[in-house]
Amino acid sequence: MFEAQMAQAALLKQIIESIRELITEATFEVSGTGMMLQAMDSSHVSLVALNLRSDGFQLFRADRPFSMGMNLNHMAKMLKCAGKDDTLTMRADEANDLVTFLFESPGNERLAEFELKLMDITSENLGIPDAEYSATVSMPSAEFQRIVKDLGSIGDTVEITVTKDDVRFAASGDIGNATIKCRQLLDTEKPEDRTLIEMVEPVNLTFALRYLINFSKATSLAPSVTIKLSTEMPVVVEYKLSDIGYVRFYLAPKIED
Amino acid sequence: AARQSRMAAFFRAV
Repeated sequence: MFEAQMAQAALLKQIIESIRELITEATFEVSGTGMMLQAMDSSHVSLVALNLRSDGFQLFRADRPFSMGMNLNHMAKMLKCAGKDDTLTMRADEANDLVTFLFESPGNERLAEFELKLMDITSENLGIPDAEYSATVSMPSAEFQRIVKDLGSIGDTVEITVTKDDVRFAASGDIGNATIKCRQLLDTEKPEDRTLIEMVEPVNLTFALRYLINFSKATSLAPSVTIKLSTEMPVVVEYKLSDIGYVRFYLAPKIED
Repeated sequence: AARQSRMAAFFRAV
């Protein structure tokens, strides 16, 4: 038996909206520690890792580890039916191939029950080692979204360069070139407005912009984003979900032959 | 031009 209750159905809805274009089918692994999902896009260039800790839920019960394969577009269809302030309760048991989403209005006057068919998904799971990264940049998530969208109108790829003084995003295309340089900014009223650059050694990497633009769909989930880079390694783009976990996107770099 | 690498080149299947 699995049962979990979230104060805001809207949170899960936003999470699924932010990843469903990248991965259409995925298996949620449920255990006593929470709900996790790891999946690659169909071209195996990017990977999504979602972690929702059990202590971030209002109620969480998972008698034994349990896998729930879901079509994320179908899941999104159901989650869209939740009211803005509805709570969400998820229920599933091994006896039937269904997960139930219960949406309850704040005054408890409306209770909607949606049952989604579960599916068996065969996917390759990758072990992601904990690594020290050469550079870690934290910046407002809206700023990162603006940068990748702006550069996406100039070129297909972005070259990210981190030095101790700044982080540069550069793109080129048929119409010309663009470089956006962000300096470290610590003296802000709100901590989420900071741009923090931690550099062990300088890095310079190139990535396909369309994936980064896709990752930035998670902007509304967190005020700031953390980008971790090491030479010839996938970049990590992390959105922390307050009090419950994170969504991490990994993207393999473009490499010179 | 640079070649697009894949995730499996960095992380192993488990």
